[in-house]
Amino acid sequence: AARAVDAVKTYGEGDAAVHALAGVTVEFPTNRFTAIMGPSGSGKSTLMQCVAGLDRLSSGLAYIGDTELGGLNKTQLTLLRRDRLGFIFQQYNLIPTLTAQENILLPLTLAGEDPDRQWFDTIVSTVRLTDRLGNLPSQLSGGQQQRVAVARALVPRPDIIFADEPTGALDSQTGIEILSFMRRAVDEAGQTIVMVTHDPHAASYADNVLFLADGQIIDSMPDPTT
Amino acid sequence: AARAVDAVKTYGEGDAAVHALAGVTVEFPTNRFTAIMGPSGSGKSTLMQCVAGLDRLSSGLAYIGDTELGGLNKTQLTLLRRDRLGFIFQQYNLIPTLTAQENILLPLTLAGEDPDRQWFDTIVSTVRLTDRLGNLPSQLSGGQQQRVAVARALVPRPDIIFADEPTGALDSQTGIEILSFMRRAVDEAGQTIVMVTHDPHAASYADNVLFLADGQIIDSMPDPTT
Ligand SMILES: Nc1ncnc2c1ncn2[C@@H]1O[C@H](COP(=O)(O)OP(=O)(O)OP(=O)(O)O)[C@@H](O)[C@H]1O
Ligand SMILES: Nc1ncnc2c1ncn2[C@@H]1O[C@H](COP(=O)(O)OP(=O)(O)OP(=O)(O)O)[C@@H](O)[C@H]1O
Ligand SMILES: [Mg+2]
Ligand SMILES: [Mg+2]
Repeated sequence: AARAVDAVKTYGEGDAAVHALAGVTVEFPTNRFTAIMGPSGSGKSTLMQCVAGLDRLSSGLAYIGDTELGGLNKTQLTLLRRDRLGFIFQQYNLIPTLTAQENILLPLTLAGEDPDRQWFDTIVSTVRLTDRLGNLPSQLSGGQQQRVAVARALVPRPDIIFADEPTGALDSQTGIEILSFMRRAVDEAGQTIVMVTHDPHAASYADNVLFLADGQIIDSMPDPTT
Repeated sequence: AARAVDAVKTYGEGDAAVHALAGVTVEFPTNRFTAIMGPSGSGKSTLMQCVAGLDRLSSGLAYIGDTELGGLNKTQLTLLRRDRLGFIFQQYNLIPTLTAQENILLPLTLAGEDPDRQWFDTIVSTVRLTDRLGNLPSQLSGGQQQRVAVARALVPRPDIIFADEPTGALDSQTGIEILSFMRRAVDEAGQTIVMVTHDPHAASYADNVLFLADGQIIDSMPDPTT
């Protein structure tokens, strides 16, 4: 579904250079749930953002399907992301002036499409926000804001969902419900999910876990159990 | 060190009212490490913010030492927080235009005080930011930003540190180092810490764990072990 070939991302120059990605070649298979773990600062968010077309590599290639992202201009990248990808950001990135419902529906609104009403209700009840849809982000707890971000990525049923620590602010029960839902979406609804997490329990829902350190893949573990 | 008596915080009115705190009476003992756990939306951040003077209760009393916060005006609250409290926010709340070092030193700068140079170096090396002090928040990973927020609260050695999920974005190794440091600060440096967490492993560093649900304390567990 997505892959990186010799991906390099460097910030700064000379002695101050930060090698966020130091040569990453990795495949995120279609209809699979892939987890990425690694120390803080090891390049997980950078890898996700470069493969999802939110950032440019310094060198190397990033693919969504057969499309090489380096060959797209900004407008083409925006359209590809809008039509094919869902993203759960580490910092949520909710629009402060829109309600929870408006934030959740924003990708479809921008694409000019109508939501599947039943699917919307299913997801809103899974993330337990049914009675908070009219609130602004500032009126929601940290975990409630994260759940809005999760719902926003799930509702359009994109080809690939990139989730950057989607359960970090949630108590274990809520986290389990969301991870189980994502597992079912892969098993029953053809979803492809790539998830960054620090939580080994969350990683246990994946089909494969990749381990990143200092901008490189150092290990992988198929069929993880906690 | 701090306490709440019949604390009530209600948002909205009538059927739409949200009872964030529904009558909380709790003590956070001096020179102890108290953890607060509970489901997403149960009132943890609200309790911390009201006891730390960052928000007003709808009814009931909040104390820092013998000072009842409802009797203070905005200026007095600001000075009390500045001089006596440290806060690690769930969303970090870093100043985007200041470097990591400037963000960490901001409370002391605002108080017109000089940092203890050795203590600063100790904390910066504990949170492993020694070579990133010159970067802006936008140039740091999610976990690195959280570590800036942690360091900022620890450097002034305030009377009480209120930490809202201080290790949520960190890999387990980094989280362990920060929690061990906080434990030592309580055991060896007279620190008082109140920490909200979703992570039972983090809570195991505390002397007592309080459980919140639907705006009320429902249980407490002294000397927790994982
Ligand atoms: N301005 C507001 N208007 C309406 N409801 C609010 C407002 N601020 C907070 N709330 C609600 O108060 C309740 C408690 O919020 P709080 O942030 O204390 O929860 P929490 O326990 O910290 O949750 P989390 O674990 O998700 O961070 C939540 O239901 C939240 O939506
Ligand atoms: N604009 C930038 N300038 C300099 N360095 C940067 C910039 N953006 C990111 N970095 C650095 O790149 C490295 C990888 O960052 P990344 O956000 O991918 O880490 P991460 O694995 O997601 O960490 P975390 O678990 O803390 O979220 C980090 O050391 C980070 O500080
Ligand atoms: Mg990250
Ligand atoms: Mg909270």
